[in-house]
Amino acid sequence: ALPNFVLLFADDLGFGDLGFAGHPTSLTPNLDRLAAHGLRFTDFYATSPVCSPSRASLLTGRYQTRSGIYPGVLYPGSKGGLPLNETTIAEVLKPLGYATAMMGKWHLGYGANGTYLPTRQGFDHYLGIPYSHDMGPCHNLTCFPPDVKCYGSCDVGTVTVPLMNGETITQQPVDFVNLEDSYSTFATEFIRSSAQKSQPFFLYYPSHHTHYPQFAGWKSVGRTLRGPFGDALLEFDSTVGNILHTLKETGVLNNTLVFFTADNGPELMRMSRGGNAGLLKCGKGTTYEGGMREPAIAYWSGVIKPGVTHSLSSTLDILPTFARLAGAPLPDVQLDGVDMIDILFNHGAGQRKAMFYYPVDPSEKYGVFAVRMGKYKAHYYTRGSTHSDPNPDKDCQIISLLKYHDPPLLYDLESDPSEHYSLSVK
Amino acid sequence: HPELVSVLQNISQLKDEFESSMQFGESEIGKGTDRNLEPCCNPQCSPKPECCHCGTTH
Repeated sequence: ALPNFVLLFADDLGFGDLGFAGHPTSLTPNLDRLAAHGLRFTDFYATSPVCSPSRASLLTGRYQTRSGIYPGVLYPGSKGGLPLNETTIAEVLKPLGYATAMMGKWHLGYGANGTYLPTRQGFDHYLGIPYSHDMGPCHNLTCFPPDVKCYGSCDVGTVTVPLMNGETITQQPVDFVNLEDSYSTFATEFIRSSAQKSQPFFLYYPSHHTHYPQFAGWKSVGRTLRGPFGDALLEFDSTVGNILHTLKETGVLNNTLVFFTADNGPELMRMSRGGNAGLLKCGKGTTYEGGMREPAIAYWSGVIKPGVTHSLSSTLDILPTFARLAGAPLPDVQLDGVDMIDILFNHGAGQRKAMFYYPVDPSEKYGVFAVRMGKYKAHYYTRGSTHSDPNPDKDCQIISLLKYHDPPLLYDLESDPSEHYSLSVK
Repeated sequence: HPELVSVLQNISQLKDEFESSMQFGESEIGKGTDRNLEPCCNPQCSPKPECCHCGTTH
């Protein structure tokens, strides 16, 4: 039988945020279980330190510069979106008979009459918010029950955030308190329906958690020591648990690859309401490790041997991996991803030789800001970011303007993952 | 540290090869925004954006 795929994608989640990563007050029992029984990646990268470009790369296996999802992110009224001639993972799998569904945060465009919605990019079913859930006024909305208003005002002067079912808006503004329950139900029904029909499936769940403003429903509110961020993370983790439970209950767990990672590093400007990059330098918006290196887990019960891999890998590699496992042809375009089969099944070194770090605003003039090859990383340019601003490390702050390095700053990420000690190459 | 010089040379070569093969697509985000494209559950309503309000029970 063709394997099923579940792709879990957290939002603004840092390298140090999860329980298995050592965070002392996060509560993530299901992700911890995935990590314990799956293959945990220590050197896994998103392609951008912000959201839309990172998601474009995840779904297409191509750097965002090729698809045009730069600079920055898409907005509710954006005219553009992920071009329809880009081939997504869903479109790779559909011709093989896969059922495809997505719930959560799209953020790859809305456009005139929903031109860029997931339903136009290979997903049979969609339930979610088509962009970030802070992209609409939220100061009057309830983020935690019984009636704790969302922290901050989010984006004002625009429409309130909609919930879409397919291409229809079913709620506006969205009800944050019950949103995750809707997602859990959606996922459960999709998996059950596909399993009953013995149809292979692809479920993509890009969560809104743990992006600002954090929210959670009755089952998670107040349950962690970490506060709002921890409660939101717990709610995400609970949905992961529900998905795993349903996979097991429907008898398809042993034929399903579950892959978990996140879009970019923590938004440190939110301080204790933002995430935590752990020992990595800086966070969202920067090309330091904290901006783009992410926790990642591949779990396939009875197929992938549990363990830890230090192989260099990226969200770019997910499309080629799923395609190879399903026996699907690759899109006839320049891909930047390579399949991770050797890593997943042999704990091997993998095919990826390098990772290129594009800033939030890539340009042909400046090119990539940094390159990782093996254990070494060279910074050609560095710059702080508002997203990482109040961090005590000045390099992360907005006052650290664009700086060219000649020779490049060179770090050995195996002995110095925090990028503290530049190696002398004068 | 001659070995580090060699590492940097290799990285720079990789970077050059990668960048010379990179074809930038037209920026989708650079196309700008149009307030009329913002999703509204009641597209004909007025005044926007306040009137875009549907189906929320909470």
